[in-house]
Amino acid sequence: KKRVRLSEVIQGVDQGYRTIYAELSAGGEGELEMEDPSDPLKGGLLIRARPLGKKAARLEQLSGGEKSLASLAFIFALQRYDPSPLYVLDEVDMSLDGINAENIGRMLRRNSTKAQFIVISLRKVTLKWAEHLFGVTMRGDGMSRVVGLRLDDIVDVDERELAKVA
Amino acid sequence: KKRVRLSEVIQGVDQGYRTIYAELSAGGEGELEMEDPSDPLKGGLLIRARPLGKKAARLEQLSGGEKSLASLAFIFALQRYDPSPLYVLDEVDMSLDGINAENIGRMLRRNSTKAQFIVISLRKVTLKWAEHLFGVTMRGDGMSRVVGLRLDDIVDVDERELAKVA
Amino acid sequence: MYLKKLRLHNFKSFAGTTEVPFSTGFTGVAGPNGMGKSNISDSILFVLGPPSSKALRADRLTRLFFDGGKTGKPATECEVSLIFDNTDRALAIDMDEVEFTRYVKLAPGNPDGYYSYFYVNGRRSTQGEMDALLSKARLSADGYNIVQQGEINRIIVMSPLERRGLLERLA
Amino acid sequence: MYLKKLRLHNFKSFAGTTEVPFSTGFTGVAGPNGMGKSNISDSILFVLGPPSSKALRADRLTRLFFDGGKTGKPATECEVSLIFDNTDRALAIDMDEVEFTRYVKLAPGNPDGYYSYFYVNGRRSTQGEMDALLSKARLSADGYNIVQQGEINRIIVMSPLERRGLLERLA
Ligand SMILES: Nc1ncnc2c1ncn2[C@@H]1O[C@H](COP(=O)(O)OP(=O)(O)OP(=O)(O)O)[C@@H](O)[C@H]1O
Ligand SMILES: Nc1ncnc2c1ncn2[C@@H]1O[C@H](COP(=O)(O)OP(=O)(O)OP(=O)(O)O)[C@@H](O)[C@H]1O
Ligand SMILES: [Mg+2]
Ligand SMILES: [Mg+2]
Repeated sequence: KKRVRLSEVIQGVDQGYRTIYAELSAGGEGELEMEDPSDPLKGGLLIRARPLGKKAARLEQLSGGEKSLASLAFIFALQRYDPSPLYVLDEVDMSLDGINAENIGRMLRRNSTKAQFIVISLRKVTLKWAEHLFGVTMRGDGMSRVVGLRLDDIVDVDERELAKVA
Repeated sequence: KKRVRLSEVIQGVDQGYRTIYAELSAGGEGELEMEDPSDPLKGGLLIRARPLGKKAARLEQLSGGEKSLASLAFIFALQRYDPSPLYVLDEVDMSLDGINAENIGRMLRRNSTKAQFIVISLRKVTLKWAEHLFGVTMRGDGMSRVVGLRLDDIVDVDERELAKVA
Repeated sequence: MYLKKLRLHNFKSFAGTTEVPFSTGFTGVAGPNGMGKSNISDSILFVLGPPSSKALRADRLTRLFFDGGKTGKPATECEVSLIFDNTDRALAIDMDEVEFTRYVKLAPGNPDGYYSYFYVNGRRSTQGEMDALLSKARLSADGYNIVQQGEINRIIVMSPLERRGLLERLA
Repeated sequence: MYLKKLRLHNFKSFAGTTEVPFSTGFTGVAGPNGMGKSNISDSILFVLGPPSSKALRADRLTRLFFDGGKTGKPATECEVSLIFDNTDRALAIDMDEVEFTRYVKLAPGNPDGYYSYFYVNGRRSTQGEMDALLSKARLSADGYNIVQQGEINRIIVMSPLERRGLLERLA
């Protein structure tokens, strides 16, 4: 019945989350846990994330980038267990340093064999992993336009190239 | 009395905000406005921001980067009217594209003749405007350390550093 | 299945009609601040997501009509279509292509001030029928497959009960 | 006046004693995720800001003690000192240098479980005395001169009354 089914789902997503978080955090440990292990319908679902080399800490103490990594691991774990055909992610790399953003870009590329990913980003380290690239621009008349871009168009998206596209 | 003083402060900060927002938005228009112009102690303080080439819109419709620009213009306007000796800004460039982040970096450098700015950032376009640079690091034992950095240490924080690790 | 085309008509900063062709796999969307990138994800939510405008940074649905730009007159309607390749029949419709459309039109006579209609392959559809189709194909916007700007850390910040709710939808 | 040195002792991820010398002008703080950058701004707020720990991502003050790292024992106290150059006498103290210190120590006997003491140039000071000194020098943390990670857009999102409150403090 409902309890058994939910329990299976939680275990399934937890399996994926453990693996994916370990990979994204380069050796950290994460897991999902029921507040009430005896009854999944009683308590809520806890999420744990312990970055490499650190003692377990409360979630709120984690840094902005560490929280994003755990969130992304959770999303990828949901996808692994029960994939959606389409993911639309808007600036999910906003708090990530260059290395973590690169790893997310690589994982998005890997996972996009099984689902379609539309990813909005300002970061070239993320965008360079895309197979297709669109630029959204406005010419000073308040009307948005979408243009096809090639990777070299944004190879320096943090600098002069943005002015050319805009 | 209290009403007159508050009215002066609002007018003073508004003056600065109009100028600074126009500069940061490269020609947009912003202003502060009392909900009740006849009595500053009755209503609250509204903030308006209309980016270049666009019709005036409700604040919530603005993009993430546009909201940050307006917020930063407000902070600089507060500084212009009544400077604090110390500003500590943590990832205020998080939503800004490369060009806007560069402009904020330049304005921070300009305003730092009159106040001390400690600015945490992941973006080299912002950090390159700093006069002094610290790196915060951890060696895998969970203990933070602060090291002096030179600009070339992070000149390719989105690239060369990544290649070393990846 | 995959989204093969997005059509926007007078939706937020997209004046007139804009068609965006998509491919399978990983598509990146780039561009300076304020150009309309998040408005594109708003347009997808407009069709697949909850009917209210709050998630789309608009206090009412009529705020979603293109506002006319600096000097023009505001539009009085907007429409977004999502055209999916359905060759794998992930959607329970026997068609290789399925188009979901939402159309909102100014109607000062109406209590809310507008009409809001949903269509599947051109035929009027209730929100309930759409939800049934979408959720069976795992396309509804409630499973954390659509993450809006600034929302990525919500999974960490949300209450344990809310987080359990995300998994209950898979059960 | 300017902050010339920050001293952290067992504060969050800063084990033992760390001294950071600052200069006038624009200092950038860089580094990968999770290294302790925001913990530095937390340490400044710990001394200059509201006494509660909530703004510092800690549910209680004792959570701010260095936790011992992977294998060590947690600290039972922490201290942060802000040393300001006061040659311009922006602070109403006739000294070229002014040091503000906050010291929190585990005290299981106490109702909250800890002591929290403030010092100015080594002498015990009440929060009220500190606030008076700081606000006259425009150094209090309530004027939007300290912007935490993720908070930059609060000015836009806050209510008009709250925004007016920011300017009332300058009046
Ligand atoms: N109904 C409308 N008509 C015209 N323009 C609109 C309408 N609604 C919103 N806009 C404009 O769309 C712009 C925001 O677009 P959007 O949020 O998609 O930007 P973005 O590309 O995501 O930028 P960022 O990188 O800063 O997040 C705003 O300038 C806003 O004024
Ligand atoms: N009391 C404590 N003892 C030891 N470590 C702690 C303590 N409190 C917090 N931390 C650790 O500090 C780290 C967060 O540091 P901080 O928020 O300063 O990172 P950051 O450099 O700002 O990263 P980001 O770029 O992601 O924002 C977390 O990993 C957290 O576990
Ligand atoms: Mg956006
Ligand atoms: Mg941080």
